[in-house]
Amino acid sequence: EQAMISAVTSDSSEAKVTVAGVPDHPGVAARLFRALADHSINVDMIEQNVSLQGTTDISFTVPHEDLATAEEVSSSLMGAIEATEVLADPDIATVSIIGAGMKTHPGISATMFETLAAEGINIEMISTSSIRLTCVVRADVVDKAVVALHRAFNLENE
Amino acid sequence: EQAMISAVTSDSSEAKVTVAGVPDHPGVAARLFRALADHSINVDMIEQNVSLQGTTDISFTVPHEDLATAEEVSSSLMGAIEATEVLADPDIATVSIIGAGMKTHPGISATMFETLAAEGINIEMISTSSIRLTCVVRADVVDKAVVALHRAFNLENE
Ligand SMILES: C[C@@H](O)[C@H](N)C(=O)O
Ligand SMILES: C[C@@H](O)[C@H](N)C(=O)O
Repeated sequence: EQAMISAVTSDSSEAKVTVAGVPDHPGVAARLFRALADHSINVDMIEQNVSLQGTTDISFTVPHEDLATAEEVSSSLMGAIEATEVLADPDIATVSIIGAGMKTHPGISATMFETLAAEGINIEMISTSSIRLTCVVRADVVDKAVVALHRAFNLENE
Repeated sequence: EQAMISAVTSDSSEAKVTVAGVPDHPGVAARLFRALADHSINVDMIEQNVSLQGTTDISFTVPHEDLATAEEVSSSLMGAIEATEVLADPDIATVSIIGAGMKTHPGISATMFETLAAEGINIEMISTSSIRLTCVVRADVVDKAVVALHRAFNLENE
């Protein structure tokens, strides 16, 4: 399992916006992201989980320098898209493990999450791609997370 | 903008499980995914957005043949991880656009979302990587989504 992971990376260059409580019907994501695009906001991660009672939250990350504008644009849309609140969070970082074949090695995600839990690090968001598993954590613990993950996946000399 | 997207893909081979209402403190994700790994469940996407009032939802996808076991394992953990419900959803599909430089071309996500909205397709989950933007939609509309996205990104002859 350790052999599957080739790198641990982190990124502290971005901040997060969460547009919360939006009705889960067509057109909402389109409206929000067209407005952000119109303001030339470079959006990196976009995360939306399922709605359970008709509303859901959309989170996205932007470079720190774009946070104020992103929050402003999102807030100005609150009425139009019926969001209940817009939260801006500059104090995040992402930590990722990178490797092939993670889908067929289910223990890998468990090991990442156990490693962070053992450090008392709360996992605030989780996102995956075929070769990368990313967790959003508090920025002030990301270095501790990276060290612990290097150790857990036998990458200490990298 | 259209020039940035090189492919539209879809995947109907997976089902979704949502473990809802879990307390947002260290150890929860670890416990859930270690249990899934112990049952050899091949997890593909993992998605968790932020908690706003101390609890959050964790969704993940598995091959259709693993859905029953994944639901069972998750349900059996409900007490231990204090989840409020476990939802199994076999009727999803993912549709993705693939391209380079999406972060610096914010209109691309807006175009994808507008295209789906114009077809009346509800976006149930959103996930991103550096080169791929993925939406979870109802399985019965994914083909319509793929056709519309090919047209929107000028890939009709692909
Ligand atoms: C919440 C948002 O993604 C909505 N479901 C839409 O399709 O735009
Ligand atoms: C919700 C879950 O991700 C939790 N925050 C954990 O760290 O395990």
